[in-house]
Amino acid sequence: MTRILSIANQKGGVGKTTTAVNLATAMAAAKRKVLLVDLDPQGNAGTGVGHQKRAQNKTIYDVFRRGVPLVSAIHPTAIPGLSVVPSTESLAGAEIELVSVLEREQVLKRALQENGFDYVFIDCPPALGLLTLNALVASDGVLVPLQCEYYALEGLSQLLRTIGIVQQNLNTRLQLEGVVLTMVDHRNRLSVQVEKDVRAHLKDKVFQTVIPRNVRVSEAPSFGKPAMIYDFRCAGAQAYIRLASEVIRKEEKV
Amino acid sequence: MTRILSIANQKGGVGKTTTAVNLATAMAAAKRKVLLVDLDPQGNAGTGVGHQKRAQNKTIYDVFRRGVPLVSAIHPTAIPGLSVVPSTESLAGAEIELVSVLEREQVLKRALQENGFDYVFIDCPPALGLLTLNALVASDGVLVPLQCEYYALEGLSQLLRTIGIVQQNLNTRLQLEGVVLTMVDHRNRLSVQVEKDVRAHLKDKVFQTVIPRNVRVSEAPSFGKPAMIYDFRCAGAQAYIRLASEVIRKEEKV
Ligand SMILES: Nc1ncnc2c1ncn2[C@@H]1O[C@H](COP(=O)(O)OP(=O)(O)OP(=O)(O)O)[C@@H](O)[C@H]1O
Ligand SMILES: Nc1ncnc2c1ncn2[C@@H]1O[C@H](COP(=O)(O)OP(=O)(O)OP(=O)(O)O)[C@@H](O)[C@H]1O
Ligand SMILES: [Mg+2]
Ligand SMILES: [Mg+2]
Repeated sequence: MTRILSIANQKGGVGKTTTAVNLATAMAAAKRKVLLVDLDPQGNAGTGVGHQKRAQNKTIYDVFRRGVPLVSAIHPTAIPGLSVVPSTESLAGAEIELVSVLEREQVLKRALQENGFDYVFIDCPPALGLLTLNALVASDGVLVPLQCEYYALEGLSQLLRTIGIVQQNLNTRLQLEGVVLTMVDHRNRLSVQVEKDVRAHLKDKVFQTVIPRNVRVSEAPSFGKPAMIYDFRCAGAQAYIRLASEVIRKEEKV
Repeated sequence: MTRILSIANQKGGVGKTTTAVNLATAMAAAKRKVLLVDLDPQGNAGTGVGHQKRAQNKTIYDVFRRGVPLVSAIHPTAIPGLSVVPSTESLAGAEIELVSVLEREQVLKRALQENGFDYVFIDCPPALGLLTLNALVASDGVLVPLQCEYYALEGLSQLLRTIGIVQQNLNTRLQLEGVVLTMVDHRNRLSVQVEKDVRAHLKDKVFQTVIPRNVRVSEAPSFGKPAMIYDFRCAGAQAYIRLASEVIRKEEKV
């Protein structure tokens, strides 16, 4: 049974791509068969796993707009057990192009049926538009990276409300997998305060594992590698390994 | 003559809102009459200047969708010389709702005509969609905040190409005001390297002023104040004051 998880938050720069790339890599290291879908026109998730953009490679845009089967847009990566469906800049136009398509929010769900993977991770763009809606409708769970900053906190209630609306109207199986605190710096008073507020408010919906701010994590994409491959022993990589085992443990309890 | 500047970058979390709020405040402190337009459904720019969301307040959404004149959506702030047009969560739906409107990319331009301000700053959402397009079509210049990180650098060429397309087809007066390096940390090797690359590549299109990473800047929004009001002497506030005088000097040369 494939488990499909969206990595979503409309606030920008909170660590969605970094979490999608490193969690997917950690799951592949734990011998799961993993697919990473890049649903952001920026294409950062593809870069993060070392995917080279080539004109002849099929992308998620071909699946969305040209009815190309998902399997022809799946590409291997240098990471054993991890495959990727890359995105492209033209995906930015999909929001407008999809408007007149019937059941425009179900396109990705249909494409991901019968995919043969243990896990599918979907990296979402920083918006609550049609692309993120497609991801939520296609998913079993949604994982929310949250930076411990004031503006990021402000958007959380809008995001949780949107997830609720999707659960009631479009996808009853969708669950909040959890909120993962990213770029945490315990020397920073604001960061400590935000963590305290979020745990008090959302209780066990917040993962125990926090991801520390760690410069090696931000260096890794320039080498086209996940932090776990770039520097296995660094604090960021070790945190994502712990997060993967927390996600697996949660699922075994269900 | 009003000067209209968009603060845009499709990469999330690079400091668009922080730059829009603090640059607008610095310009107001320099005795310019300033309007800040929040074009992001997250509504962070409104929060950054202490605007309280109230149901009866008109927003930019009313201007876009209900033909309400701009003047009725302009609200004063606690900062002398600075007014704000707030946004609202419903703006997230505007991308789809605007699709069938005639000249859908000119709506903001028409609304901003005859506004009586010296400067209008438009805070854009993290996407190259219809909202950001409206901002670019309405603007004289576009200011690009850039975080010195690898993923942020990756998106820069797409943004510059989009600005070029708008200049050629929709708004011939649009200029690149400049790229502003944000959250710069000279102890961080990657940050130093990205700054060197960007200056070598874009030369005088990069502002001399850089904005340092400064925790006081990220604390200020939780008090509903720009960094300049929250802690005038902090490194971040002083950098935005220098940036404002660099923008003014550039314009006096034209
Ligand atoms: N734990 C961390 N420590 C240090 N830097 C980090 C960490 N996590 C992410 N970053 C860096 O912070 C920036 C933002 O992260 P990322 O791009 O993953 O966020 P995002 O939510 O996917 O952004 P967008 O909204 O643009 O899609 C990136 O430059 C990334 O390298
Ligand atoms: N110079 C700085 N020093 C420290 N923190 C900063 C600085 N500039 C911005 N920040 C913080 O970094 C985060 C991202 O900044 P901001 O929200 O302004 O970016 P943005 O580009 O507007 O994001 P979005 O793409 O979501 O609109 C915020 O929490 C902000 O407080
Ligand atoms: Mg991303
Ligand atoms: Mg913003």
